[in-house]
Amino acid sequence: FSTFPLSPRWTKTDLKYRILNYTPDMAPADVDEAIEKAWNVWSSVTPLKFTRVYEGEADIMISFVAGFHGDFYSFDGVGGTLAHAYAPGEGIGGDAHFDEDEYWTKDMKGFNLFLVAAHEFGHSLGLGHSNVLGSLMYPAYLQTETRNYRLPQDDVDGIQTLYGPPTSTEPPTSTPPTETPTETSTTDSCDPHMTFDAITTLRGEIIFFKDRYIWRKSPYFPGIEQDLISSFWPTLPSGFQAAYEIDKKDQVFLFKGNQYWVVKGEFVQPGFPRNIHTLGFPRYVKKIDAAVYDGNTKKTYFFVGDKYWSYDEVTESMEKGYPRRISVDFPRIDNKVDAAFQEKGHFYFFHGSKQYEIDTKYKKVIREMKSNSWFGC
Amino acid sequence: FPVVPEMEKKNEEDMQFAEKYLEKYYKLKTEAEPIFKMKNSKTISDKIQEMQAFFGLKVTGELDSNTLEVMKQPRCGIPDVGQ
Repeated sequence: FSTFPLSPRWTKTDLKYRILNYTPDMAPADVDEAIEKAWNVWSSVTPLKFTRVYEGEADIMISFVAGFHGDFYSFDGVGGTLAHAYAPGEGIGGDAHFDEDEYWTKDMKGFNLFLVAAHEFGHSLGLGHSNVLGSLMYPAYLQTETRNYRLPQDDVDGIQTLYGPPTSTEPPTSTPPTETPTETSTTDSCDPHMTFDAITTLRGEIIFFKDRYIWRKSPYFPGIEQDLISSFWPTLPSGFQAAYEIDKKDQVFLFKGNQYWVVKGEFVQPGFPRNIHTLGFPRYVKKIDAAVYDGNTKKTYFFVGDKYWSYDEVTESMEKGYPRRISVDFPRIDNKVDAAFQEKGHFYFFHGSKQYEIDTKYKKVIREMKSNSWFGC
Repeated sequence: FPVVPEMEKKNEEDMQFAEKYLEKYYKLKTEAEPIFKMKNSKTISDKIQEMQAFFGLKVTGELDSNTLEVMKQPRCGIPDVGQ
């Protein structure tokens, strides 16, 4: 990788971008999506956050232009130069220009706008070109699969020399944590006071999250395996607070603070993290305690404090009439829910070192157990 | 062998294309630049070598077909060196 001479970089982490105009080659919504997805490539591996503004000045102004367009680098018609962008700085600094004479598409029929934009935004953030074939900052356009796009390591290394890795931005919770979370070592998996941050199924396995670790209970191998979260998802933070799987879509949703990510196996889906409020939560909700998807009803229950919401995964919207008090609909669940998952038609809710097996249909507690009963202690 | 006239014309065109490419992305100084030559100004052959090295091509300083092929790939407008 390379940076510009003297390595100019933004000295703030919250950057604003504005799309000044659209190419007639694509639907505006597809342009919006390609641009947002391109910014997420960089925000997912740095502390940077990108917010779109619709008027006035922005740090990065994005436009489609042709030929001479007011700077010293005129475009050259079809082919040749596709786009260019300026290093971080005032005025034109950071701005990105796309050659309108090219044919821009959201697929591979023309030049894929997401790929070119992600490259140009690398310049807007301070990266120069890389001579690593296959890296995003390689100067020549390379057709690349854009689903499950993963930023190549050379680009991650480059951008992190300028801005470092993502910080775990834990928004201040409403109540200070009762106990200072202590790192858990492997031998504690049978600790009778074991508590979990989040639990989800994942391709037939059950994944228990705690601090930087996960425990895997798998039908494919005996016993319990402990791993670092970073060994599964190197570009994601640790300390997830809620998680759930939609098995039919092979998607796992991971929540931390007011952000969430979606993964398919080890692949982090592009376009994330997103803010939990895009799911329909009110502003006062700062984080999710637990989440569980009911495959029968296709609804996801989100637990926050002593209340819960129901999200319809078909209409992708929050159901009316929520939040509701947990203890009203789930008798005997009188406290907040730390973690939850569904297995073989039952819900399992966790609070502290206790676990409650619940009949999904009638929402009745069937059994109470220790939280780590799954570990065969 | 005697160079066929159209081949000569093609080579001329390729060389002009290459010069433009190197001016844009490798800071090749054109004749139109001020009379005094930058102390480190380099001939076009040096610049071709620089570009070949960047792209991992065989470094010959000659405008061979591989080098021309890479130069013709659609690309970003930011220079590769000395932005």
